[in-house]
Amino acid sequence: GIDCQGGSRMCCRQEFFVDFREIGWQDWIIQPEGYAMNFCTGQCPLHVAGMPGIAASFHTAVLSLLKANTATGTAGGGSCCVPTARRPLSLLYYDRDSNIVKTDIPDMVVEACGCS
Amino acid sequence: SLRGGSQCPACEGPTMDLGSQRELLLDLAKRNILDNLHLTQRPTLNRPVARAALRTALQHLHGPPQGTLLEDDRGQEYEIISFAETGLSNINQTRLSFHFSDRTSSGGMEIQQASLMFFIQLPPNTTWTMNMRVLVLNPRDPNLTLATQQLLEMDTTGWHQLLLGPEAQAACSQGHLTLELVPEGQVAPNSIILDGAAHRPFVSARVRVGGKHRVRRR
Repeated sequence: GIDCQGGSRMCCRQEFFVDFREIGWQDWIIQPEGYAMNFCTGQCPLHVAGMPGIAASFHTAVLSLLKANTATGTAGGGSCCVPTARRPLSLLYYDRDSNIVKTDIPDMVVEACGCS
Repeated sequence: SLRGGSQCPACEGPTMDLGSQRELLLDLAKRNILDNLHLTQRPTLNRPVARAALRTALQHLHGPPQGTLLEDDRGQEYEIISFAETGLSNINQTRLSFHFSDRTSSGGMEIQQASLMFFIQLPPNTTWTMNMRVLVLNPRDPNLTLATQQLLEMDTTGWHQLLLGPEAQAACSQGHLTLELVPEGQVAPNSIILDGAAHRPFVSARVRVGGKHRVRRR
């Protein structure tokens, strides 16, 4: 996956960090100090559809060309810039009974993006 | 998801100003966390926990078992530390109460393991016997009923851990657990430390949400 930089308009991962202090949640969430949510944004031209990321080798380049050729004439496309790798968020927090709870919420942090 | 099967929202590029986009993302992040914790709103803390008690309790939390992966079809796991509230205590008995919120509106809460941690202060070269009763609330009876009891023998000052059986686990699942500690034989009063900032008794429980009644589709 590619991280968004500068004026790139291709599918990439945009970092987005939520500081729990900023939203006033630091009193009930003990750890961590924030949530690195991140999200996917950018365009997915037809020739990179189905590629998790951008073509990076000879084989993927050939495959991309084949896709572009066979896709010519098909309208709409339907490829989307989506998370291709995610990891859990570990949280330690107080619940409404002031108990301490530790849990791992799966698939919370976007680690990489690609075209569906 | 695709809109009308043709246009991908992520491909549209920014359609709002940075400030509005940031607000939207913050709202999304908050809702994402609350939804996944089965909360409708952030908890309000009514009974703050002393930092020393927190530090002691956290030393007893464990990570997920080594070599296991989070699977999509497995219920989400929690570890919960519930600090005791004391009531009806006298020299002959100490009653500890624990509250557990139901973490989900459907699927139930399955307690996989629960243990009581309590601090005992004993004079040197002393052995002390204690009878521990597990009492549970019966929906049809306002009084607590005895579920099980165990005899414990202790000979050192420090933290003691006691694994709680199925009756106590079931009581935790129902949201309320009451334990009664009854010292036996010659023992100094206040041997069970109940209110010191760093020595408050607690129950540590490993919980799975929605796992018990799950049906796997093949």
